[in-house]
This record gives sequence, structure tokens and C-alpha cells, in this order.
Amino acid sequence: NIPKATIHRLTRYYRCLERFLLNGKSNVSSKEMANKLNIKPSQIRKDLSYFGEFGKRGVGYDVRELMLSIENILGMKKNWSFCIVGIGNLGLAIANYPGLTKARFKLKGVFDNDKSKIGIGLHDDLVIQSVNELEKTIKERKISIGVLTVPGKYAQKLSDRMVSAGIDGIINFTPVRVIVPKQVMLEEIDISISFRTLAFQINLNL
Amino acid sequence: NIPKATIHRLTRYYRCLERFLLNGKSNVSSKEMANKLNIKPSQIRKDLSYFGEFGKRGVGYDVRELMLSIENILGMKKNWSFCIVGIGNLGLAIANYPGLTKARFKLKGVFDNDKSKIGIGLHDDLVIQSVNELEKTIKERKISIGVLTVPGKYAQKLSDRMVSAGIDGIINFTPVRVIVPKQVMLEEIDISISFRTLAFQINLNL
Ligand SMILES: NC(=O)c1ccc[n+]([C@@H]2O[C@H](COP(=O)([O-])OP(=O)(O)OC[C@H]3O[C@@H](n4cnc5c(N)ncnc54)[C@H](O)[C@@H]3O)[C@@H](O)[C@H]2O)c1
Ligand SMILES: NC(=O)c1ccc[n+]([C@@H]2O[C@H](COP(=O)([O-])OP(=O)(O)OC[C@H]3O[C@@H](n4cnc5c(N)ncnc54)[C@H](O)[C@@H]3O)[C@@H](O)[C@H]2O)c1
Repeated sequence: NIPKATIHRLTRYYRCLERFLLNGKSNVSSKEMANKLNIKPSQIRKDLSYFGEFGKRGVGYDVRELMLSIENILGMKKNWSFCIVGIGNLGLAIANYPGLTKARFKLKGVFDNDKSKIGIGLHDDLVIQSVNELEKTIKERKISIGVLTVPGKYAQKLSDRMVSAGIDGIINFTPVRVIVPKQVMLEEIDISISFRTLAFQINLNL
Repeated sequence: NIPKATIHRLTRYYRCLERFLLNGKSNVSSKEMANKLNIKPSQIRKDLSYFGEFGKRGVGYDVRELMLSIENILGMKKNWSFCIVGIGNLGLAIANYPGLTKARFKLKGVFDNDKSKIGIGLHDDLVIQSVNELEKTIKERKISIGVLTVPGKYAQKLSDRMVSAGIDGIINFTPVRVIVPKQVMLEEIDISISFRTLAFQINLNL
């Protein structure tokens, strides 16, 4: 079995790789990682070669492949199930977005309280269910991630319900900030941030 | 008139403040800014007090207010007009999102090629127009930002058309990357990145 110190280092490599990936870096050398983590490049190469990851001389490691290896070594979850609460315009756009399936997020439940929507079928045998069935379905289908695309005033209540059903993480698209207990992860998305960033770039480019 | 060196420093302060803002910081001291910019805190205080910004002893400056002041001093654009091309599920969700109006982005044009949608009115006297009128409307209404929410295969062509009409920036929601000339700013949004980030946090929390 893997020593605790090694698991700890592997986790640090993984976090470091995730940051490189988010910044668009597809290749990384042990030296680059070592600089970020303040450890010896030789320690990194030693750990990784123990698990069969050898990198390419002069090229380094492929970031994604290395992350996949570490996910396997650490037994990390790679395939994720999610549900959408509030299947309006935004909810539907998310339900139909191929980018999510590509990133291994599988939609396993869709909920609404609008009677004219309940019972309507979406792709892949998924049927819009009444939000009354939220907790039961999360448990039955072992759904890890809940997506909130309802009007803001219902966000906290629905978040609480998903938390009580054992959800691992919530993605909140509503304009209202929600509070979750510390064992539940939360991502809040606001597209106006990207508009601001664009406006900022235009301003400094004029 | 403002010396070029001062304008240059004000622009650097502005970029620095934007980064603080994006990281959720609402107050900043001249010392904190000076550290980031490698200049003397006294230079920052001198520049800002010249324009009537004095900060609060012990508290520093309010980040947003200071950014607003610099926007005024430098004559930066604060109110932005945008158009949406492709008024499907995602396009509609964006058209109805109050967060954008709050951040001073005003929707001034909506386009589609679906005959059953053209002519339909949205809020605020906005009518869905044929995408044939895209360039003409961008010019007539001086629209600065174009939002792409069409299927990926039309993204580049529509981007080119908006660029030729003089658009300043594009926000691309489609799964296809677009190419723009260097004087046009580009923001590409992919919500699966937030899903990945959430999954990453859940993994490291287990
Ligand atoms: N984060 C962003 O950048 C962003 C962008 C656009 C929209 N939004 C937000 O996303 C949310 C959805 O926007 P939209 O345009 O799709 O709205 P919408 O009105 O089209 O959809 C809301 C859906 O939620 C359902 N609903 C309402 N109350 C419910 C409840 N208690 N339980 C279950 N379902 C319920 C409605 O029946 C409807 O189907 C809004 O809060 C909006 O402000 C956020
Ligand atoms: N970036 C993300 O995170 C994200 C999330 C969801 C969806 N998407 C993408 O956003 C886009 C829209 O998604 P959606 O669910 O709203 O799809 P949709 O099919 O509901 O909407 C597309 C709209 O574009 C219109 N259209 C098609 N071709 C056009 C053309 N040449 N000119 C003008 N209009 C045209 C259609 O008539 C329709 O109204 C897709 O590319 C989808 O993959 C991205």
C-alpha cells in the first residue's frame, strides 16, 4: 500500500497539474512542477516513475495523462452524475450541452415544479420529474452534483434539500448566494464576470 | 492635461484593482497595491490625491469606487451595449439575466435565422431580428459586444461578420473556438470548467 507521505505528494502534484491545466498548459516538466511546489525535481520523478509514469526527455509529462494516472493511483472519482433543478431556458441549455458529456458529467435527473413540464421526456430516457422527488432520486441514483437554475428566491431551500439528500457538490447559477455546510463543495457561476473581463480588456485596448 | 507617465501609472493601478476585485477583495491599501506593482506607496497616494481620491486611514481605498474614479479620469467606457446571436435556450437565459443589467451591460439587439422566432418581441421594446440585419444593426446602434449562442458550426462565420461590422469584443459560448483579429477582444465561456473545478474540489475533500 502507498505510504501516506507519497499520497500527500501525489495530491499536491495533482493540484499543481490542475492549475497548469486551467491555465492552458498541456505539457509540464518535473522542474516546472518542482518550482511551484518547492521540492526537488528528483523527488517528483522518483514518485512518478514508481507508478510507471516516466515522462519524455525534453518534453516532460502530458498534463492530462499525468492527472489521469494520479486519479487512478489515488482512486479518485472520474465519472460524475449531476441533476438540474429548474429546467427553464438555462436549465435546458445545460441539459443539452455536449461539452459536459465530453468532460464525463452524466445528467441523471431533471426537476421542476411547473406541471406543464413534469412528465416531458428529454434525451436519453430522462424525464422531467416533480421537484417533490428531488431527495428520493438523488439517493436512488447516487447523484453527486446538483445544479441550481431556478429563480433566486428558491435557491437556498433547494440547496438545503439536496444537501440533506447527500449531494457532494452544488453549482449555483442563480443570482442569490447560497450557504452550504463545509463538507459540501460549492461553485457559483455568474456570466457577467466574463462580460466585465471583456469590457476591461476592450477598455485597456482602446 | 494629464502627463503620459501618470496615465500609464493609473492604468497599472486599474489593472491591479481589477485583479483584487476578481479575487473578492473590496478594500485595498496603497501599500498592498504598491507591493503588487513594485512602486512606492507614496507615489500611489500622490497620484490619487491629485485626482481627489484620498482613501481612509486604516481602511485604505474602496476597490470599486477607486476603479470608478480611474474610469472617469481616463475617460473609460462604463456602459456597454451587447447583442445576442442565436436566441435559443442559452440566448434567452442570457437575455433575461438581471445580473447583466446590474453590471451595466445593455442588450440592444437579438438575432436569429429561425423564421418562427423573427419578429417576436422580448422585454424593453427589443424585437428578435433576422440575422441578415446583424451588421447594419451593430453599426446603427453602436453595439460593442457580440454574444455567440448559436450551434458551433456557425460561430466563426458570425464572428467574422460582427468583426467586419466593427464589434469591439465577442463572447463565445459555442463549443467551437473562434479566431478574431488582435484589435478585437475575445472571451470564451465553457461551463464544464466550473463542473471540473467542483469535481476536483469534491475529490480532494473525500
Ligand atoms: N449565472 C448566470 O450567469 C446566469 C445567466 C442566466 C440566468 N441565470 C439565472 O438562472 C436562473 C434560471 O434562468 P432562466 O432564464 O432559465 O429562467 P426560467 O424562468 O426560464 O427557468 C426557471 C425554471 O425554474 C422552475 N422553477 C421555479 N421554481 C422552482 C422550484 N421551487 N422548484 C423547481 N423548479 C422551479 C421554473 O418552472 C422554470 O422552469 C435564474 O435564477 C437566472 O437569474 C444565471
Ligand atoms: N459555453 C457553455 O458552457 C454552454 C452551455 C450550454 C450551451 N452552450 C452552447 O450554446 C449554443 C446554444 O445552445 P442552446 O442550448 O441555446 O441551443 P439552441 O438550439 O436552443 O439555440 C440555438 C439558436 O441559434 C439559432 N441559430 C442557428 N443557426 C443560426 C445562424 N446561422 N444565425 C443565427 N441564429 C442561428 C437557432 O435558431 C436557435 O434559436 C450551442 O452552441 C451550445 O453548445 C454552451
